[in-house]
Parts: sequence; C-alpha cells; structure tokens
Amino acid sequence: GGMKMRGMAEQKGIKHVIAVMSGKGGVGKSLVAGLLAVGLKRRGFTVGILDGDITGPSIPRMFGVREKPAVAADGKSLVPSKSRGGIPIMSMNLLLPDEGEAVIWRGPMVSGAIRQFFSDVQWGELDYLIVDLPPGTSDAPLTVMQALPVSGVVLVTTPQALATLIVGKAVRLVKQLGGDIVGVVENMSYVAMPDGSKNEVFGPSQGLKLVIASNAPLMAKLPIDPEIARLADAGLIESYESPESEELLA
Amino acid sequence: GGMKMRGMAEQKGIKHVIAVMSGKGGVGKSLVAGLLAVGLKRRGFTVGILDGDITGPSIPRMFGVREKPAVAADGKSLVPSKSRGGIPIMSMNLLLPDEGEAVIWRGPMVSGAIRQFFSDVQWGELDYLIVDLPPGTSDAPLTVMQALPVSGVVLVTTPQALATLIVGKAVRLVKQLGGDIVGVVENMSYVAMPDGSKNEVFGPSQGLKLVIASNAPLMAKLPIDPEIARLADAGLIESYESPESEELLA
Ligand SMILES: Nc1ncnc2c1ncn2[C@@H]1O[C@H](COP(=O)(O)OP(=O)(O)O)[C@@H](O)[C@H]1O
Ligand SMILES: Nc1ncnc2c1ncn2[C@@H]1O[C@H](COP(=O)(O)OP(=O)(O)O)[C@@H](O)[C@H]1O
Repeated sequence: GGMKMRGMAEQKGIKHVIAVMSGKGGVGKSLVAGLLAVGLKRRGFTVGILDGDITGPSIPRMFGVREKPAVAADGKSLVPSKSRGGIPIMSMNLLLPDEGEAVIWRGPMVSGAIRQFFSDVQWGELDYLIVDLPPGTSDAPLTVMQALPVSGVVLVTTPQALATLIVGKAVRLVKQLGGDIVGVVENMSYVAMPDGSKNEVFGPSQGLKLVIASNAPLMAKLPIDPEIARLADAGLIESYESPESEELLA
Repeated sequence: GGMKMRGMAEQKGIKHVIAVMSGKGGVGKSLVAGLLAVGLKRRGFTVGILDGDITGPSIPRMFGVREKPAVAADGKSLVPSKSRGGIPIMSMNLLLPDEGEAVIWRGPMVSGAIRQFFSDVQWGELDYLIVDLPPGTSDAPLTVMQALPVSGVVLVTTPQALATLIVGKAVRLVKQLGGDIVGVVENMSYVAMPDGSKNEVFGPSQGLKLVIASNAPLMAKLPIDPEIARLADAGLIESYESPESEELLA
C-alpha cells in the first residue's frame, strides 16, 4: 500500500525490498542492514545492499569493498561491486575518487541518487534488496518509501529514551506513507561483563514502546560487542557470528 | 570567511555562533552541544541553543523543556523557551503539539526552518549561540554554514574508524565553505570498569586523524557514562558534572 508518487522506480528481478530505518543516527542501521544481508546470504537467499546514506555512506567500508562499480554494456547503467561473500553493493562511496571525499548535496540531488541506485543499477535476480537509510525523516527516507516498492521496514533503535522518541517519529513516517514494519531491532542493549552480568550502559531497554507503536516483533537485542566495531572497521563484517545476530532472522 | 549565499541572516545581539557538527549520527553532537552550553553558562557567559536537527530534535528532551515558545509582542517572532538553568532553547520539538510527532520535510523546508530559528527568534544579548546540527552533509549543515555568521565549528566523533571516515567528510565540508574548526571532541571513548581500567568497546581512539585533518585541538575524550544517558533521558543534563566534561572548556 501507500502513497506512491511520480512513477515508481522499476526493477523486475528484485522480489523484496527491505528498508532499514531509524530516524536516529548512530544506532547501528548500517550494521543491522549488513548483518541482515549476511544472514540471508548464509541461508541461501540472493541478496544485495543499496546504501541510501548518500552523504554518510558506511556500507562499503564495513564490507571491505573498494572496487568501483563497472559501467554496463549499455553504457548507461552500473554493475554493482561485490563483497568477498558475493553480495552486490551500491553506494556513493564507491563512486568517489577517494572514500573520504565529502558529498555536499541538498535534498533533490540526494533523492535523484537514490532513485538511480535502484533503477540504473543491474541488480539482476535478487530475493532481497536491503536498503540502508540515513537518519532523519527528510529526503532520503521519503524518496525510498515513495519511489521504491518497499515490502517491509526494519526499525533499529538503542535503549535510551531519547533514541526511542526519535525512532518513534520514523514509525509515524512509515505509517503515514502506508508502509509495513516487519520488526524492531534493539542494538547496544548492554555490554557483557567478565562475570557474565550485563552492564546496561545506555539504560534499561525501551524497545517495548516501539514494539507497541509499530505493532511489530522485537527481532533481537544486540550487545555492544568490541568484535563488531573491530570487524566493521576492518571491512570484515561478513565474518561476524554471534547467537544474538542469529536471532535477527530466527 | 567563507561562501556566504543569499543574504546572511542577521542577529546583532549574538557575539559568537558555534556550530556542533559530525557528519555521523549518534556520536553525541546533541550531548556535546548541551554540555558546552551548560559549561559556558556556569562560567558566567550568556548562552542559547538552536536545535538545527529539524526532523530529529533531541535538545528539549535532554534539558527537560516542554513549554512552547511564546509569540513575541510583534506578533511574528518567537521568544525561546528557557531551561531550568536559564538557557534559551529553540527547537522544532517545542513547536509540535506532541514531541513524538514526525516532521516529514524535504530540504527546502528544513533550510527555511533553520533560517527562521536564527532570524525570527528573540535571542536577545548572547555571548554564545550553540547550534546543534543533524548528521550528513546536506541541507541543514549547508544552510547553517552559508546563512549564519558561524565563528567556529566543534566536531564530535567516536573512536571507530567508520565514524572517523564519515566525520572526516564534515571536516572537508567546513574547509570548503571557509569555516574555522575550533576543536574536536571524542565521545564514547571507553567504559570505565570497576577495577579502574578502561574498556575501549568501540576500539582504540582515532581522534588524532581528525585533529590532523582539521588542524584543531582535541578538546576532550568523554567516556560512555550511564549517568549521561540517565540524566539526558530524564531531562536533567544541566546537573551532569565530570572531570572529562570540564575538560571541554579548559
Ligand atoms: N552492537 C555494536 N557493538 C559494537 N559496535 C557497534 C555496534 N553497533 C554498531 N557499532 C559500531 O558503531 C558505529 C555506528 O554504527 P552504524 O551501523 O554506522 O550506525 P548508523 O548506520 O545507525 O549510523 C559503527 O562504527 C559500528 O561499527
Ligand atoms: N558519553 C556518553 N555516555 C552515555 N550516553 C551517551 C554519551 N554520549 C551520548 N549519549 C547518549 O547517546 C544518545 C546519542 O547521543 P546524541 O547526543 O543524541 O547524539 P547525536 O546528536 O550525535 O545523534 C543519547 O541518548 C545520549 O544521551
């Protein structure tokens, strides 16, 4: 359902588009988008990632992908770069001469890039395309929800009441645009201490509030795990495994 | 210096405008903006906060401010709401009937709101106006850097290489627009353990890279402190004190 505007972008080979959203920055949207894609791939699905954070793209770095997308035979569309594990990825950071370059674009340019990353990329046959969204409820999430055939939204939050308040705004955006929220992931829920206890450094979980507001299940509670930061920084997120991240797709 | 566009917004009573920026979400920009304002106020300066995160505003919640800004005698401009400690605050969340409401605006509306929050608010005489910016290098930071008389930028980062890469893009934005970076704050540097050791849950500090890129001093390294999350969620950030947060203004 939902308010579809100015001609939906088309890609016949993609069965499901899943948008990973939060409204709030730094909660782990890119991480969850990456773990979802890796988990789906491990279960035998064909999956790709569209990095919808045009000015702050972190997917390529997390997956250790530096190779530029090739121009397809038609001379117009692009062939996405592949991760070590064979996941096609499209991101602004792969198009820049240097990944540290700033992309200083206002809304219309950002929206145009997202449309092109969906329509003008040869994704081929995919069971799932995971779209990582930037924070806020402005151009990027609006364009994705209105121009892409999104089948479901995964919301990412952290335990703080502040984060819950802002993520709650993303719930309202999805509802107003007629989208379906398939699940809520609470990230950075605790730090596992040497004695086995859980140190809730960001306070007690508020995930239930979002489960109720979005009427969607809590998919997982992920701890702050130094291993995640290490592997993500080293471009090796595909080798992260943990019981909690397995829960994401249970 | 810098590229000033379409008429700078005017406010004669404000001596210095300090923008708090990161490019990356969730690193603690709002927290650092809040701690800077509280620290300046404690030292006897007059200070206000403009919440430039139009779609994800968290300043009012952190300060426990719910009262709506009043319309001034001229029937047009607004009188900012005051925190318990007397800090004037202007934020989109104070204008909404309910703080959980989503503001689903594209770039031009976001930019318009930021300009109005500067020009159409009766800030009075201020030594400092702290502007909290949303993540990304799109409409909001561009409008602030081009339309407001920004005297200095404080950059906020966290230890991860991923965060450092994205914050590095904000450094390039500020340099391209001729702004001055006055300092770098690394937040969430470690969790203080019961035995006095520091658990670097997000990996070793990369702050030096940004100090070099921005040619600005490292103002402070803040730990992940459950007290911060608790006070921020309770609207009591004005009562937070710690040796590390004192370093911010040393
Ligand atoms: N559970 C976690 N444990 C440790 N580090 C994490 C965790 N989740 C995210 N991170 C790290 O924190 C940073 C922010 O995560 P990211 O996925 O980029 O957030 P977002 O996309 O919401 O801005 C990244 O450097 C990432 O590697
Ligand atoms: N050093 C810290 N220790 C504990 N909690 C923190 C710390 N810094 C920020 N937080 C919490 O983390 C969340 C994100 O911080 P925030 O200032 O909103 O980041 P940003 O403005 O960069 O998105 C908030 O809920 C805040 O209270």
